[in-house]
Amino acid sequence: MNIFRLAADMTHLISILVLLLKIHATRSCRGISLKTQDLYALVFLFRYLDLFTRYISLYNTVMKLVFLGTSFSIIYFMRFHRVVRNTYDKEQDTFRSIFIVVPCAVLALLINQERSVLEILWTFSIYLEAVAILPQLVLLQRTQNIDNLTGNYVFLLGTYRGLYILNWIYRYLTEPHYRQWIVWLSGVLQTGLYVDFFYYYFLAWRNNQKLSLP
Amino acid sequence: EGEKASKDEL
Repeated sequence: MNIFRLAADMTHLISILVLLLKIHATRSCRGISLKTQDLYALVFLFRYLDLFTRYISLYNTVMKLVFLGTSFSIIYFMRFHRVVRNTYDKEQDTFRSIFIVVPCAVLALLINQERSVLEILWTFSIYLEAVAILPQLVLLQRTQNIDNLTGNYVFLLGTYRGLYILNWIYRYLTEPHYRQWIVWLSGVLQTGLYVDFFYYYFLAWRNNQKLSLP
Repeated sequence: EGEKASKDEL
């Protein structure tokens, strides 16, 4: 475990806590894409199937359980909570998830490192995570007056991915056999999707204005 | 084993 990896995981954790805080404190999920949240739950579910087959470390196990638990509780709030579910922008959250789920599934079947069910599901989760933010970014573009917590949530998610790239560079340099092209390419693509958002996030911050995407 | 390394990541 290096400092970049730890910082990345903590940033990821904080992003989820910020989202939960927004939902609890404001009793609203306005501006949050349920489609992206569904996709993340799917990502965690398929990636962490090895919870049952392999023990890596206590840290690893606890974090996996936390990510699974929090992602499903966010979905629970958005779908079923008496107050919160009414604040969901269903009409604006129109991205068709099927257009990313199917290509990712096909890609995972074609490009993987081992022909086993667990490995193909794991690879699918890597591809899917790379593009799972798209419905959220589309919804943000349609949202007038993006609130601070929503903006910071997406910013932290992007930062988490960027830190993972630093972690990979560090591991590549320090661990002789560390090679993972599928993960690296997906991760770089995923971080790239945030570039536009980061630009407007910093612009709003510098000018002391409310964030909005053109 | 290197191929499996990232499986210790989240």
